[in-house]
Amino acid sequence: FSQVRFDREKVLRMKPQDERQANIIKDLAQTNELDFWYPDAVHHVTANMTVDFRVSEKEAQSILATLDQNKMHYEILIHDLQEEIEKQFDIKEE
Amino acid sequence: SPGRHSYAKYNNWDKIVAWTEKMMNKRPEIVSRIKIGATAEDNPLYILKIGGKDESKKAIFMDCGIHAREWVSPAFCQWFVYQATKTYGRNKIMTKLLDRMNFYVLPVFNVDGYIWTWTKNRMWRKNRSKNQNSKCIGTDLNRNFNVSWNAFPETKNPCSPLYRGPAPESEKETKAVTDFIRRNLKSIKAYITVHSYSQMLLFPYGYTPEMPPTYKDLNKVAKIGTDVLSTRYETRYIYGPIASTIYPTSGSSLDWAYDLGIKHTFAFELRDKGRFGFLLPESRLKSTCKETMLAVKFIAKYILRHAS
Repeated sequence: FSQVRFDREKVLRMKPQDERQANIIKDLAQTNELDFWYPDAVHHVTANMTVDFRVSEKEAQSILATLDQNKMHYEILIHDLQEEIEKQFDIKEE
Repeated sequence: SPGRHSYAKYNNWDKIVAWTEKMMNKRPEIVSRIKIGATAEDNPLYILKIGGKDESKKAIFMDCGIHAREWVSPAFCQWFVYQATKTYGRNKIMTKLLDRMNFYVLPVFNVDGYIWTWTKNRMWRKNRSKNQNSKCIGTDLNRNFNVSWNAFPETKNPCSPLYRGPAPESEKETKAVTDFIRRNLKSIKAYITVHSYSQMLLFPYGYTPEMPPTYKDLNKVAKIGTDVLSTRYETRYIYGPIASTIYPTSGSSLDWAYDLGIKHTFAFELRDKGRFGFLLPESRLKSTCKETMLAVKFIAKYILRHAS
């Protein structure tokens, strides 16, 4: 199966409350490898839009710290992406 | 042998190919397989034509799997073919639909990308074509259509997940689909493209905030479509034009098909709302497909009655 692994990678959800918060996400995307799930790219991010993106284990800590520092509310939708990938196949062969 | 195909599970490309052949052999009177081209990596692009030999009937074109990691989408196209063939002759509505119209179903649009998600990287989105003067691979096929293709500067970078390609229809997959639709434009009355996730039913436009000329009609169909979809499991979808309902896009297949003259074009963003995102568990596949089937059947009935 898939060679690339996603151990402990996270998917975060947040809703930037204003332009300043939207810009913080855009800044984070310049310095980190964010994989946008919704919307599909950082340039679509605007205030009051729900934003989902994937972050690597390595970058997660500093990204969460930045969000905390800026008092940005977020939710961790997926804590360990690799686990979730494996859990997709939850129907046993008939 | 590619192993056993299952509608309750995700199927890899080899299983899907074998399944297309099986469907064709099982119901030759209503199913035929058309090879419309090949991908960048020389995999075949197959369409299943459901509904008999008459080319002059109204038709609906439906594609799945334009974005590689959206696995629920190809699963729905397989489900649709299965249900259509299984219920033809038994279910009054499906029998009427298939007697009077054809469905062209492309179960996997982005074949190379789909294979890549199974073998190398589950999170891959684009196709797998090589880009000149760049180490980055792949084009977002849903930015490669010839409609407002040049509008968004963010899609010019080959390393962007939204890279639009070096020219409109530069990708073999896009070209094969657009050529097929243009060849059958007289009969194709509706275009449906299936994506995930976020539970939406979208219609043009994405490239402009302006409303399409047939806005009222599209809005009505989308409203009833989402209402019908929710009747089975109370799954709530929102609906509306792409630009204001999701976000502005350029080069999308939906806008292209609409501007080409297909006046009923819709995009489904299937389940879920983000709990699983692109990783919807197989245990939720059947319910997702069943409710979506209701909406697609409604659209087909509407086309049969109203499209000229």
